[in-house]
Amino acid sequence: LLPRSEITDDLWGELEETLIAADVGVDTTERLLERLRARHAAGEFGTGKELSRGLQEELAGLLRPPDGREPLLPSDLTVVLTVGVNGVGKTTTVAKLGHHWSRSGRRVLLAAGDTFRAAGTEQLAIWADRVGLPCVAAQRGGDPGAIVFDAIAAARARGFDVVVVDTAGRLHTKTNLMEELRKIRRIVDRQGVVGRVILVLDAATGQNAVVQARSFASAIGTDAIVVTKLDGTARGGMVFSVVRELGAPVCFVGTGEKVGDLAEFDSEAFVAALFA
Amino acid sequence: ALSDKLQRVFDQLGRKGKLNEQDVDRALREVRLALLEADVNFRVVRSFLDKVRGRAVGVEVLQSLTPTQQVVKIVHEELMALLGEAGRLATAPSPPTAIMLLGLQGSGKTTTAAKLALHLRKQGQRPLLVAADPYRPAAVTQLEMLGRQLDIPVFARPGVAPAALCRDAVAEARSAGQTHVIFDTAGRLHIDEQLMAEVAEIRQRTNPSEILLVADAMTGQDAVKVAEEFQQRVGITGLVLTKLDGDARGGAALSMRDVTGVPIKLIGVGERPDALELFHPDRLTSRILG
Ligand SMILES: Nc1nc2c(ncn2[C@@H]2O[C@H](COP(=O)(O)OP(=O)(O)OP(=O)(O)O)[C@@H](O)[C@H]2O)c(=O)[nH]1
Ligand SMILES: Nc1nc2c(ncn2[C@@H]2O[C@H](COP(=O)(O)OP(=O)(O)OP(=O)(O)O)[C@@H](O)[C@H]2O)c(=O)[nH]1
Ligand SMILES: [Mg+2]
Ligand SMILES: [Mg+2]
Repeated sequence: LLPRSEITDDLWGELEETLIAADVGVDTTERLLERLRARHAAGEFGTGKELSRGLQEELAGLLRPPDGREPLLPSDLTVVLTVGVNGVGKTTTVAKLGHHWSRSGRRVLLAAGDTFRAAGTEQLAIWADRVGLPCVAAQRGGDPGAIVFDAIAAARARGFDVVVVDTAGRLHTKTNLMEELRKIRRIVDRQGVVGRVILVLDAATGQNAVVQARSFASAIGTDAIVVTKLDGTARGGMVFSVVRELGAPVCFVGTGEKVGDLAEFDSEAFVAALFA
Repeated sequence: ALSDKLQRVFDQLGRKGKLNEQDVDRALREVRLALLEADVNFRVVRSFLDKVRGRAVGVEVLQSLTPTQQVVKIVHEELMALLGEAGRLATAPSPPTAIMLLGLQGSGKTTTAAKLALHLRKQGQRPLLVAADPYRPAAVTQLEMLGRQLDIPVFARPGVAPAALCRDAVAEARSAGQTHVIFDTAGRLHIDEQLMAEVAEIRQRTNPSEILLVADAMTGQDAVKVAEEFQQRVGITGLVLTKLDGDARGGAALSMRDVTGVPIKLIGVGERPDALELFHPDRLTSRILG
């Protein structure tokens, strides 16, 4: 997007296209552009460059977490449930998060809560071995709630202060699978530990990401979001609607398939990438 | 639904039988919204609407007493025409027929490979699954477990590069009398030079009768770039859309079909090995239109 001097109809069109092409969605795009038009009519933005900057500020503002939020990882024993639909990158993200937090001084235990999919447990066990983290696991077909229960018991007994739980991929439309997730959440809550839910979203997802987020949040809540596969060409624009609706911030982004390919979320860099 | 939104537009205009082109444009804006919300790529939407507009400003709409029905009918017909007929799986002139599955990370290739093998076996064929993903932790184990579950053989050779492995699998299948060889490849980005070269090499060494791009039904605007790149770099003969048992509208299917001209051959409708269906253009059309 060249920094134009004049604000023309073409420029408004280009801005709209950039947002739509990035999966920001029609509704959010229209609201943003309406706000910008109002500001422009009120005398703001003398040049195209200023308009573009105004848009980027509005976008970054949408991603700012509300004030007074509790930290994602308080100092007490915290159980992090990693959830999301099939194939978005949960298992890989669990390994990345465990590795990241372990390197920052936390005592991390992983829990292989995917007892359904072929090699769901084996996949995380290999990651755990690679990053030198212990991992609670069970036979395929076992009850994921039991794994979470055992992991919390192990954490208490052996002094771990973060348990990162991998769960099976599930479409939010499957009532029985969402109920299973509620049951897992209840087990965590009943243990009197700090429970956190991280929703994992694939950057290439379209508007269905908002439906996914709504469903998972209404079932078990969502404390933070991880957007994966931002090393692709998808820009992850659906995240604006998701964050706005859930009031949960993006905490990390996945930038590749290696365990170190995790970055703390930088909203300004994320927004700038939409216009790159 | 789209027809309700269109009805509202035409009701507001209130003059049936004497519509003008601006009125049609107002209606087409609703269609544009519906398609964008369904994740159809915005460029595909634009060219699609040009086609629809060409028909919608004809007398069939302008002088119709039921313009809503007419516009919905045109949109429906044009979408069906674009999606095309369900493609059938090709067969090699002499066995085994090689089928390569490729696509982005997590799209459902490994699961689809197992489903396809089961589908072929139910048709009396003898498929061989090939574990051609040496990167993802437990990827080979995943396919082997699926193979055991279905009693379908899996060809795996740790330490052998994918292209050589696939070529060896074809030779093995030929001597064992298997009819189909299904390559489950690693997930890859369309912008990863090295990995795109890898699948181009697998293709070169095994000359598959089918190269199927496996794509997630919830993919958004990015679907076009992905499909174009795989088409250009490797060449694809068919599309597989997975996770259609969810509630994603599936507009990515329309975009990929439009930019590659390649038929949609199969759809994934669940996690179990029997959750594979032939694609029905009318069902996907209704789904995209919401
Ligand atoms: N390029 C890229 N690939 C990723 C990223 N995160 C995960 N992946 C890949 O995406 C694929 C799916 O990752 P998984 O961790 O198995 O996803 P999942 O959500 O656990 O999948 P299910 O458990 O089957 O629902 C794997 O091939 C990962 O290597 C990322 O940030 N970038
Ligand atoms: N609900 C549903 N889930 C599916 C479907 N197809 C695949 N899955 C699930 O999607 C997830 C990813 O499937 P995989 O087969 O591992 O995907 P992949 O493309 O091989 O992944 P990579 O090898 O990492 O690129 C798994 O949880 C599958 O069970 C489908 O049609 N419906
Ligand atoms: Mg997983
Ligand atoms: Mg796979």
